[in-house]
Amino acid sequence: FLTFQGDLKWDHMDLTYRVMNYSPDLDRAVIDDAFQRAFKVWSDVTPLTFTQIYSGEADIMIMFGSQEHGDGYPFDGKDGLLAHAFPPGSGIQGDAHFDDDEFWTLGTGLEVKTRYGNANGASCHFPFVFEGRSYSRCITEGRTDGMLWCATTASYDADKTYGFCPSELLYTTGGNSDGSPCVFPFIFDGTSYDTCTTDGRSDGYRWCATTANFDQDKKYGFCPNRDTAVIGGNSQGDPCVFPFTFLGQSYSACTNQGRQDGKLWCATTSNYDTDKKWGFCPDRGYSIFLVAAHEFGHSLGLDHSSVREALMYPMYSYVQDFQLHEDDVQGIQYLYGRGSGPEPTPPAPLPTEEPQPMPTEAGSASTTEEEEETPEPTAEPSPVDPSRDACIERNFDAITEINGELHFFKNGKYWIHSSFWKSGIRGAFSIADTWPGLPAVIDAAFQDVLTKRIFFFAGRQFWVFSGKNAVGPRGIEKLGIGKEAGRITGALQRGRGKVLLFSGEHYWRLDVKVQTVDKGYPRATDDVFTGVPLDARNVFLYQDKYHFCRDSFYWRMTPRYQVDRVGYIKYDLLQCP
Amino acid sequence: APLHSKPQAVITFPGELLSAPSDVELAESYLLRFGYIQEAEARRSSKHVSLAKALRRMQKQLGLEETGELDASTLEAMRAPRCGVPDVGG
Repeated sequence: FLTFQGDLKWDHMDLTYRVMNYSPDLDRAVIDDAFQRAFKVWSDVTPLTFTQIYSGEADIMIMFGSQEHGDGYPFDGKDGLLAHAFPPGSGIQGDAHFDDDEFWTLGTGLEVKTRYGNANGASCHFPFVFEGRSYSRCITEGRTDGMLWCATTASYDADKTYGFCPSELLYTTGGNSDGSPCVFPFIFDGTSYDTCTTDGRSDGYRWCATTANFDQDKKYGFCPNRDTAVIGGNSQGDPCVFPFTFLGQSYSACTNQGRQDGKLWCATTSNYDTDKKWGFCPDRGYSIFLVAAHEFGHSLGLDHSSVREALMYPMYSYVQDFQLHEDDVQGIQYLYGRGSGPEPTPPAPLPTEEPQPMPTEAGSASTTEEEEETPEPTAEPSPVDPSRDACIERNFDAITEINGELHFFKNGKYWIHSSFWKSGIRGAFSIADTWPGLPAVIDAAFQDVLTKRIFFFAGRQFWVFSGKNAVGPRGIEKLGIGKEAGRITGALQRGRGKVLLFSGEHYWRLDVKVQTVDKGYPRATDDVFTGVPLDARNVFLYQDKYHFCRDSFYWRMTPRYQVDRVGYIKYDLLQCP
Repeated sequence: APLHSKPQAVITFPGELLSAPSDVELAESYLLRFGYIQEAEARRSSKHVSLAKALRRMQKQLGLEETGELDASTLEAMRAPRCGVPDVGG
């Protein structure tokens, strides 16, 4: 292995990355997943951690671009140069760029992830059989609305599972239209457009308006590539048009005629001879995961290796079951060390503390009707262990806002943080003292806005507390949450009487009054809460904003579903020194 | 599939180079781009000597047989898809 001159490396281990834009070749989720796996290649063998952020300057900024894309090191069209990255440092250093004139796949050809339908986002299965005929691309057959679809198993006739293929008629990406589909025709610069266009852009990306008049509304998005989109040529991203005429002959499939290199190509209008519009047909493409893992090696400080089997060897080759080569491991560990191995086992619960005297009456003079009806339980409890510091905790079992103050729960203890108190963090208090009967480890909690009752969740059980009086434990199936849910990771109060409960990558809407979840749930979290980690450990509402926590970080989302901040739980929320 | 069996003429597609670079042109631009040869060095030395030395350096770095010649495996390596970060130098 080689490192860059001067052993350039990061001076911190908790690195952040941000994906500035996405290739139209692949679904955004597929790209995000590939990048995540590519970083994991390196974090598995070092103490490094990688966290995706969605705004601001990250250590590693990732972008797709083509030709000259702003850094003075132009790409070269299809094939040849695939990507490059800069060694660690500030500014452009550490950043990774991918040539969007390549066809990005997972290395084995077209990857068409479906949306809607009944296949839960599965990828198309090519070829598939529909009404006795075999198809190797998305089709509109069987539909009257012109929407492209595919089967996600070998036979639609047998299995009836299907989804819709990427199309500008279904959705757009990026831009300012929250994924709305194109509206055709649309007006741009006084001209009417019936298809996606690259007009008005210098980067070659295809876009459309999402209202009938861009000049007036300025609403737009980028067009996802269809499965028949060409790569390179002079029509990047446009679909092949079959049949097309080339030198007077008609072609109904991609051809290598007219070329010396044998590459398959097609025309993107019905007549190449008159229009001269063309591009290469999709091939196996390059694995975004493998190329990203290599580039991130540069971003971390590794130079090219001369070991042919190593990831840091400069040439691309596809491997199905990737394993990091010993040469790469030695290289990265030379820079950052070996890491600490698996996560340490959590310590056993501390012995139960001596019971603490509790105040006998409420200390706050509440005046609201609601609070009088269901009085809040306690005045400030006494800390059971003032020396136990929330700031040394790596994470928390649950976080929630109770009476305007953030409560952090961990292993039988909890701390309170109020933005209004100068004293900062108070605690640790005993969960068992304040809410008798709760287990030491709780997964989630929320306070009902109306009644001020507090709901606690642990495993598949829940408790409802009014003061020290509890109802429970009861099974969460009583709420209508099925066995598909694991631990409840958090809750978001939605106005009066409704609360969203999160588990895994789904959420349910609970009607607090009748204590059952509403029909139509669970729903996929990323359908609405886009840009937050789907494997969040804690989810809670605080100061009217949604918070999703993972590792040391929290993602804050506005009620309009925009992530407006990513910060540290410890430093920003707990305000640890 | 096309309906004809006669091979068509080879054409130049718009957006592509008018003619593919020769092997030597390809080698020069590759060695320069990936740091095996410096522009000044290329101007100073006689082309043949400079190229052979750089080719050896490249062949060693990429684990190819060190012939100093523009042989088939070297040309194949130069045409392979790869990372844009130079192999030598900053």
